Amino acid sequence: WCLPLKSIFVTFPGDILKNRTDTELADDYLRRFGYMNVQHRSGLEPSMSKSKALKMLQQQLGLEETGELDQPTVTAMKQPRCGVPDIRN
Amino acid sequence: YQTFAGDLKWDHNDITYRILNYSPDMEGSVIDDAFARAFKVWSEVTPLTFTRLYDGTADIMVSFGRADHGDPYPFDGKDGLLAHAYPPGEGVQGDAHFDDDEFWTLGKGPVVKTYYGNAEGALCQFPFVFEGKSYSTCTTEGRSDGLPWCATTADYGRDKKYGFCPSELLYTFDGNSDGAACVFPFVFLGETYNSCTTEGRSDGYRWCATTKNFDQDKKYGFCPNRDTAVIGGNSEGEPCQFPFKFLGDTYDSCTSEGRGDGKLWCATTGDYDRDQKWGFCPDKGYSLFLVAAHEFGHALGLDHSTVQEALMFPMYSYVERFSLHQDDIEGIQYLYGPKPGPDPVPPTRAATDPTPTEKTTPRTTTTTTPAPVDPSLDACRVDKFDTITLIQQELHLFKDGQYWKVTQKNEIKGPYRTSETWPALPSTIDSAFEDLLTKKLYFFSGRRVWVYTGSSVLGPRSLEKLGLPGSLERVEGALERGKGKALLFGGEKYWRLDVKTQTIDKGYPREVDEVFVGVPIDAHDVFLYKGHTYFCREHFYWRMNARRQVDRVGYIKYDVLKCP
Repeated sequence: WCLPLKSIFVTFPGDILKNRTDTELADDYLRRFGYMNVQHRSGLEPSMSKSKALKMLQQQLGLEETGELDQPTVTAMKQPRCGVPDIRN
Repeated sequence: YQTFAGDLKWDHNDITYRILNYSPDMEGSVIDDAFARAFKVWSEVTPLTFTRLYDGTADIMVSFGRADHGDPYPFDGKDGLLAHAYPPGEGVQGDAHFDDDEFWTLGKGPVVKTYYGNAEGALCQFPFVFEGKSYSTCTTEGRSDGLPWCATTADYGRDKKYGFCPSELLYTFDGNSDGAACVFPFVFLGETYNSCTTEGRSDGYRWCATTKNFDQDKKYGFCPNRDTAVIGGNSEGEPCQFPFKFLGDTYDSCTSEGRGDGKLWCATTGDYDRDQKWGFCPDKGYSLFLVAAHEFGHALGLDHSTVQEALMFPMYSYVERFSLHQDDIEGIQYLYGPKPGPDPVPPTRAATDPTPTEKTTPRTTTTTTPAPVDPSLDACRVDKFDTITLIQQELHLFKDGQYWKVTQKNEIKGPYRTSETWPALPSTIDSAFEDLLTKKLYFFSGRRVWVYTGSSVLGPRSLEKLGLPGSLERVEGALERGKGKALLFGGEKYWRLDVKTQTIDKGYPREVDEVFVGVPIDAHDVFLYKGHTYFCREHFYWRMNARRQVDRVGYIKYDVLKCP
C-alpha cells in the first residue's frame, strides 16, 4: 500500500480546461493578456519576444524577473484572475 | 494604478446599472446586495452615484454567462478567468460579465438563504445538529416530501429554527413564471422530463416548465442550484452520487484522481465509466462582491494595477474585511475627483421643511430633532445601516450622513441629517452608544471617537487614547453595560471600556466567539434593544437573550423596523 499511486489522467467530457503543458499554458496566457502582442509589434524574434514577454509579466505580477518560465511564474499563471488584458496594444 | 488609454471615463456622475440575469449559485437578493455593495466601494470615495434600472439600457449592464456568452472573449470553465468588464462608453462598453462556471459565493463557501419555515429567511447554519447527527449541507432527512432543509442555528433540537433550502421544488428564477416552482413531470417538445434539464439551451443553464406542458403554456424558469450541486463539468446543478465508480474503483467522496490540475470532482451517477456524468465539487467559491468591485473599477475607467494589495490587481484573492487600497482611491479620484464633503447646511429650515407655517421659523442650532431631510427617503429601503444604537430610549439608525429614529410606539421618523444634530460627526458612523449614567453619547468612525454632552463635543480623539490597539481599524459595535462600562467590538474581539476613566479594563480583549456563541464573528454592528443584544450582518440580525443564547435570527427591516 505504500507504493506510489500511478495516476491516469482522463479527458472529462464538457471540460473546457484541458490538460495542457506549462509551455502551452504560458503561450496562451501571454497572448491572451497582451504580453505577446506587444512584443510581436516590436518585430523581435519569437524566442526573444517570449523571454521579454515573460519578464513583462513577472514585473506586472511582482515576481522575480528571470525571463524564464519558472515555477513561480507557472503558479501565478494558474491563479484565478480577471479576464481583462494587462497590456493593451 | 493605471487608467485606460485616453483616460476613458464617464462624462456624467449619475451612473446607472442594470442586472440582466442571476447566477443559480446564490439567491437573487444576495446577488443584488453584493453588486450594490461593490458599487458603494467606489461611490464612497468619488462623487459618483449608482442607480439601478430594471429595464432599458443602463450605463453598466451586468450579466452572468458561460464560455461563449455573446462577446469576443469567451470564458474558460471553472477557475481561470472569473469575469471581465469594458471601460466606459456606449454599447458593450461599461458592461460587466461574470463567468457562471464559477461557484459564486461571498468567499467562504455556499451561502444558503432559507425560505418559509420559521427562521424568516435567515441563512443556513452549517454544521447543524439534527437528531444527534451533524449536517454540513441541506438535507431531506426527516421529511417525506423531498424538500431540502437546514437549521438556522447550530442545534435544531434546542432551537427548532429551520427553513427550506433553494431547490427547484420551491422556486425558479428569471424566465417568465415570476419565480413559480417547477412542475414535474413536464412535457417539452413531446418529451417528458422529471427533473430540470439543459435540453433546448446552448448555455448550459438548467430550466424547467412551471406548468405540466411547456409546449402548450410556454411557462418556464431557471432552476436554482442546491448547495450540494456540482459546479460545471457536464452535470451542473446535479448532486454528487456516492459511492461512484471510476476506472473500476469505488469512491465515497470527491476525488482529484484522473485530473492533472488537482481539482476535486465527483460523478453524478453511480458509475462514471458507464455514464460519463461529472462535475466539480463545491468549494469556498469566489466572492461575488470582491470580483464585482474589481470589474466595476474597469467599468468606471481603471485598468489593472501593479500593486498586489490593490483591488485592481488582476489576480483574485479573498480578504475578509475589505477596504479600498490607497492606490485604487488615487486611481479613481484621478478620473472623477474626491467625494465632496458633507452637504452644505441650508440657510433656513424652509429649504428642507415643506411645512408652510414654519417657513419663517429661524433655524436653531440647539435642536436635537431637526426637521426630516426628505420623508420620501425610506428606512425600509436601506439594506444595511452604518450603525444602529439606542439613544434616549429610541432606536437610531444611521446611514450615509442621515439617521432615522424608531419611537417607543414603533413609528419610524426621519431621515434627519446627522450633521444638523451632531455637527462634528463625519457622514459614516461605525458605532455609537449612550452612557446611561452621564447621558454622554459616544460616536465611533474609523479610528476616531467623539463624545457629545448635549450640544458640546469632545474630540475627535484617536482610538489609541482609549487604550485600543493601533491595528484596530474601526469599532464595529458598542454595548452599554451599565455601571459605567461599555463593550466595544472590533474584528473578532471585544474590549470593555471603563467610561469614567476612559480606559480599557484589564483582561481585554476577549474573543467574541468565546462569550457570544452562535453569532457571526464578522458582525458589522452590535447594539442593545429591548433587553436583547443584536448582532448584524448585512440585513440580517442574530438576537441574543440575557442568558447569551441566540433566540432569534431575522431581518432588521421586517422584524425591528416592521417594514411592510
